[in-house]
Amino acid sequence: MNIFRLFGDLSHLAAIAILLLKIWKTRSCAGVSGKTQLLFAVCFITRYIDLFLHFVSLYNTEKVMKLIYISASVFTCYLIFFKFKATYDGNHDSMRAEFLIVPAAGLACLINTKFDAIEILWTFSIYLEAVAILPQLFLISKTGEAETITSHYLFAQGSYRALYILNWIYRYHYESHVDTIAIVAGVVQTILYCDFFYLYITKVVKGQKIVLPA
Amino acid sequence: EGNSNQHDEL
Repeated sequence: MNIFRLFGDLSHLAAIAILLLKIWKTRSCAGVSGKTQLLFAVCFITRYIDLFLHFVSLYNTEKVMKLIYISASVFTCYLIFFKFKATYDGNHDSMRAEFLIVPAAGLACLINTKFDAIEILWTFSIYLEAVAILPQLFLISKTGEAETITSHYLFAQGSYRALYILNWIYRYHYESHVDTIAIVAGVVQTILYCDFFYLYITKVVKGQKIVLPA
Repeated sequence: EGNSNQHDEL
């Protein structure tokens, strides 16, 4: 464990917590893409499938973190699609999620480390996570604005994988550890946030709201 | 080759 990975995971936890708080406090999921949250839930379930296969004692942090990620993302989907369904902006959350899931699944079968079920699921989860934020960014471009709290959520969500890139550089240099698939997907994922990061740094930090077109 | 390519990250 290194500082980059630690802060990356903390940033990821913060993002999940910010979104949950936003929906719970405002009792509304306006401006939140349900599809992105569904895709994240699928990512966690397919990536941590080993939790369900051979149950291991929960004492170690990693298992607890995996369970937190899975339960928090499923609970977020429950809030969006059931509890606060009336506030779900289905019209603007219109990016076809199939166009992300099918290519990720296909690519996972073509480019992977080992052709076995668990590894393919892990690879699928990595590829899907790289593009899972697209419906959310698409929704913001359609509505033309993002609530400040949603911007903070996106900043934390984007920073998590950006910090993981620093973690991979660190591990390459000090542990000569390389996970090419995760690195390539992580770089793609972070690049997708660049436009948003620019808006966040230039606007939200100054207390302004993000309104598109910038 | 038994590559212990366990993915040890979240």
